[in-house]
Amino acid sequence: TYDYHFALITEETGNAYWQEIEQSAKATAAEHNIYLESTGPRKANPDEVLRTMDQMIAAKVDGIITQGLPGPRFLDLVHKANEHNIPVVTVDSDMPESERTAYIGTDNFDSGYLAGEELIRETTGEQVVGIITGNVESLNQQQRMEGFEEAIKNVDRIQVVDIRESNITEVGAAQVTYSMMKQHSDINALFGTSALDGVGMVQGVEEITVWERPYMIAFDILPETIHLLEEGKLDAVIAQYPDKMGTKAVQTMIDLQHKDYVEPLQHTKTEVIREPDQL
Amino acid sequence: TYDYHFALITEETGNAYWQEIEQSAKATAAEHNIYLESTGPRKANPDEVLRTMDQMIAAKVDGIITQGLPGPRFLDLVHKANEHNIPVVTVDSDMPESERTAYIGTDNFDSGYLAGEELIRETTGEQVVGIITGNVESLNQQQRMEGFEEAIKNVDRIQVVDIRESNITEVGAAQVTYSMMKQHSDINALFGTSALDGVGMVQGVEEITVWERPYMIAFDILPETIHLLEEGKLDAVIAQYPDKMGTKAVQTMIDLQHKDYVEPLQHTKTEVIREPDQL
Amino acid sequence: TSFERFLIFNSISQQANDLYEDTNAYVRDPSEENLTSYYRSRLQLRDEENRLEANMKESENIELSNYLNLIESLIRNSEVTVGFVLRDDIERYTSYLQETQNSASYIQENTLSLIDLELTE
Amino acid sequence: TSFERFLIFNSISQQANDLYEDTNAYVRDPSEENLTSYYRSRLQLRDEENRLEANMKESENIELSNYLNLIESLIRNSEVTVGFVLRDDIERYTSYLQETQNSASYIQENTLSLIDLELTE
Ligand SMILES: O[C@@H]1[C@@H](O)[C@H](O)OC[C@H]1O
Ligand SMILES: O[C@@H]1[C@@H](O)[C@H](O)OC[C@H]1O
Repeated sequence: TYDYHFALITEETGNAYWQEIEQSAKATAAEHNIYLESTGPRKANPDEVLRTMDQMIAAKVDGIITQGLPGPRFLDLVHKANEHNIPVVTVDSDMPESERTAYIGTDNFDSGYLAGEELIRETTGEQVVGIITGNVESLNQQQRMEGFEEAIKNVDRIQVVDIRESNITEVGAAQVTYSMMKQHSDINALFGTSALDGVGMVQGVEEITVWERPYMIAFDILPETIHLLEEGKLDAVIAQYPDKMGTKAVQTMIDLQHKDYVEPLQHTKTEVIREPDQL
Repeated sequence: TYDYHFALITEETGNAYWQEIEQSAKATAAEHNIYLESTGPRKANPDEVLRTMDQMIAAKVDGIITQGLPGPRFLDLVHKANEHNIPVVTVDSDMPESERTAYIGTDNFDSGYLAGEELIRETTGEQVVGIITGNVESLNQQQRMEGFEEAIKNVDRIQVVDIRESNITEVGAAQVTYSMMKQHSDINALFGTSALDGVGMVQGVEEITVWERPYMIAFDILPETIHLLEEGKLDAVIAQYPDKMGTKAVQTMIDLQHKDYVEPLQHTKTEVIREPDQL
Repeated sequence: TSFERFLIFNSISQQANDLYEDTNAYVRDPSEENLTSYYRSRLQLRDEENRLEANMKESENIELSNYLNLIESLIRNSEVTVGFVLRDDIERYTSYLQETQNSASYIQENTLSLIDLELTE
Repeated sequence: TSFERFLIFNSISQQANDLYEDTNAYVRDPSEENLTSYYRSRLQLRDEENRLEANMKESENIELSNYLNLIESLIRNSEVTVGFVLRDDIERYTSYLQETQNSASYIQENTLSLIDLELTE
């Protein structure tokens, strides 16, 4: 039988980014005789994640690994989990106001700032920017946009004209890119803040006949995205390391079974990738 | 086999008010060889109702009877139902901006106005009023409060100090009555706008030791509520006739199977009940 | 057999719903009669739980121990609700009634995934 | 037997999910290969639907005709989605993909209530 039973609740089961977190978490769990139960909604749905959290508490798991979510219900459930001696570790997106024991993942403000700096360095003249974001309510997406705005704050030639939601899907990103570019014919730069936005942005731009392709910077080094970088259809990608998040989250949860204290803030690496061979 | 297959989607399956609508609708359907499929969420949940509407359209029913709901999704679904030749009849709460074919139920503004008039007639001196409503988003609850405010508009001695939600449950009404009276010790009149609020209000008031019971007016002539009127624990009740709504909704839907036009606005009776023997 | 286990899962899911309904009935009207039917339905769920445990003895199954914990948490929430009704603590029995309802629906949701599991094994 | 019907319901519910996934895969990457696997999974769902119809012939059952209509509506939505991908109409294939996903989950939800019905009859 197993030593411990941990629950990983992902944002969306079909999303390649979260599959990386899941695979590395499962692999680490298998090395330590731990049963890792991984579940999540088919399409992003915070209410369902909160409900699953409550179920896991009722099912008496030994630890819960999940994204930090906005709103009072998440705070209540983390408090309830702690009351039942079940530690909660947030991954990919933090909620420091909650009683979560540790956060493992990208410094999201920092990664947005990096994207802003990249845009400044790589472009000259007026930049009219459109942002495609996963969900405006997601805490990590908000921080990335804040970081980006902070970086371009004092550079007058760069202005953000519109922000649209892709709902963390490729098809969604393609559609909103298409309609945003139709509405703002002066857009010449695009910034995608979640894993599938880059691929969707390229599709959206291809649907419209434009004279010159806009400057495009996106998130996450998923295979499809790296392929687009190779082809020159994307200019830069902000790398995250979701496999490291999965491994470290499970390791931290193992430590929490016999230690009271772990490092509460464990940022995983973020960097700008301009050439695929940098990886 | 059956001639037609209608769907009735109630606001909450456990609620005695909706059970009256359901029973009379089923009885009328049985008289006409019609299969009436009645479903609804266990606890009030508009998203689930909308989802069930979509399922019923996909299941190709011959007609849908449901509450009118706020928001764009309801408008889309009624439009979609019409496209599939499925008429939608709203009951208990209307949404006239949608393409619904007919509304059958109380004139909700009017019924709230009646309650306001009753309060003016039956009381003298300063009246500090607390309102307990089912849900603030529900269209019929909003109209009842608007009608009530309209009636007391020019009477300076009557002021509404607070509005709380019972979530159309007795327990909810009891809890918010209790905390509202604790917060506002000067409340001397209570108005409950949905079926279980009256009973809950009485329970909430009984939990607090007050010198003098506030004036209390509530909605719906469910058995428990009438019993409280007999005991003098409620001062007046605004009667609705949900059984008439069920019967007329099914009859109207039968007409719609072979007629293009029916009376679009069919208000069922509303009246003030002060003595149980009025019924 | 898997069909027998399937029948037990189905009956547990219905029993879970009954326990919630009886707890709710007692909260709305704390009479002797409602208290008795609450105790009866709690007992019935316990019986089904024991039947399931006996039937599954041989296979160490995490999904199953989840399910048994969900049943435990439903029974506990319903007991706490009834306790607060007896002590007239309106704020508490309202919130525990909500917890009781949540746990009943978790059991219903898990029933389908357990059934799926039974079939695909 | 009711167990046999139960197996069919369960397999339809899984097939419905596969059809949605294959439609989604084709939308994301409209290759020949993805189109073929879409057609294959559509065919499989049709086969299961026919099997169910044959098995239930004797009992005139409204729930069942609901279920068959839900399957039809899933197949239709998936076909319309694929059609709009071929015509490069991004606004339309996005919204029909959402409809396809909704219909797949309606089938999964109805599976449990059909199974419940089978048992309690
Ligand atoms: O939160 C995730 C984000 O970090 C990634 O970039 O895109 C997918 C999201 O689910
Ligand atoms: O809408 C319903 C209302 O008319 C009734 O008064 O109370 C119950 C509600 O569900």
